[in-house]
Amino acid sequence: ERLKAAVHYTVGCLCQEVAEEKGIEFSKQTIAAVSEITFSQ
Amino acid sequence: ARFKKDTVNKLLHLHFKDERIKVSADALQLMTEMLKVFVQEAVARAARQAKSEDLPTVDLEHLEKVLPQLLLDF
Amino acid sequence: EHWALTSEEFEVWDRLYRIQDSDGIKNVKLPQVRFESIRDMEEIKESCNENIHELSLTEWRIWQNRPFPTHMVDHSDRCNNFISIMEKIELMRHEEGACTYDSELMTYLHKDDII
Repeated sequence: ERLKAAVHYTVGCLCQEVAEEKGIEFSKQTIAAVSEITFSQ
Repeated sequence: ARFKKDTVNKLLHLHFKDERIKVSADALQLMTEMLKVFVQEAVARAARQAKSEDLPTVDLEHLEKVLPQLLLDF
Repeated sequence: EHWALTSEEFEVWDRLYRIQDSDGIKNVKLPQVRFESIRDMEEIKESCNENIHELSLTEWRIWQNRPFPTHMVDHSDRCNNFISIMEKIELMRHEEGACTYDSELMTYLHKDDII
């Protein structure tokens, strides 16, 4: 779980960057989903 | 933002049968970069889908729309 | 350990990204994929935890007959194959009666090409 949290944190930061760049928000669930997909990838 | 190499190293070792397996610096660098590219691609495609629907927030459904093709591209 | 979150990072994660019960939203997971032809040794346990939203790979299947825009990574051959097959399926969906794919190919069939 700690490893997942570390992946989730970095995915959140990367989402933040794209959000600012594209002027759009990401729901919490979307960030969690991208993190889950990344972890399983 | 980027993944810590130690985090990626830990992720890789989750799946190694023999924990003494070492990951070279180059391999670790490449895997770290690949993970970042994967996340940026997923996020950018989902954001573009939400924008094409003129919505202010990227929701699960925008990610689900691009997900089959994203997973086939990696 | 260096791989884990620092206390500052943990605080940010807990505040911004962690899905709390109070958020009223479900956690998310990828669907379990099973190989129909190769029965997995350990049957995949159907963990139907109602508090988890399983991402769908089929909900938007009829949208998959055209390539979605890409960002830095182009579509793979595998993906383009998938898209063209989804397009064929879409065309078949609108057919009435006989399957044109069948009748088109039958004209090329040579008896000695098959057992």
